[in-house]
Amino acid sequence: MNIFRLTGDLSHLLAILILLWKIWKTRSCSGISGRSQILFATVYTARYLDLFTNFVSVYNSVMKIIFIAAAFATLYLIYVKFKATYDRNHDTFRIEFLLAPCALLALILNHEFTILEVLWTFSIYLESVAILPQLFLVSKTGEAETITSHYLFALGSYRALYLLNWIYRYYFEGFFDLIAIVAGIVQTVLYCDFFYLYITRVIKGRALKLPA
Amino acid sequence: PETKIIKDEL
Repeated sequence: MNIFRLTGDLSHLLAILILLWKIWKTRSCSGISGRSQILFATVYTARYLDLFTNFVSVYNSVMKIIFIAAAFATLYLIYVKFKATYDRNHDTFRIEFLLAPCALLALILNHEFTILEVLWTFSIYLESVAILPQLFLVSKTGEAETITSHYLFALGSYRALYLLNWIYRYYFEGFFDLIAIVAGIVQTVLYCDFFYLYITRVIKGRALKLPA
Repeated sequence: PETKIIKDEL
């Protein structure tokens, strides 16, 4: 464990808790893409199946349980409890165009052709594009609530911090996972224009409005 | 075959 990975995990946890808190407090999931949350729940389920087979540490297991539980709790809030506030008309990104290519790529480009490894690879590829429906929704509505932009900032920062973690681990531990690194770069790059808007607007107290 | 990468990250 290193400071980059720890702050990355905490940033990830913060993002997930901000989202749950926003929906619960405002009793509304307006501006939130349910489709992205479906993809995240798929990512965690596919990636954390090893939760019961190989124990890494208490921290690792506890975080995996929290991420899976929070992902499904968010889906419940969006599609059951507050479904009247779900923005069905704007949340229209075709996620099958993300799921199929990621599944195909995971079958072709992986470290080892076993069930767990292919599912892990699928989750890595899927996570790198899982935010697209959410960014698409924000671009369609042209704005995002401030709390939603904080959620996106924390979520985008987590994988950026993981990139630093991989640089650190490469030099100090000789750890190198090209699949995770390339997908992590793609994932972080997708947030760049959002990061720019967040830094130039939200930090200065203005609402996140995309230039029309 | 590549060295097995231990999956210790989230």
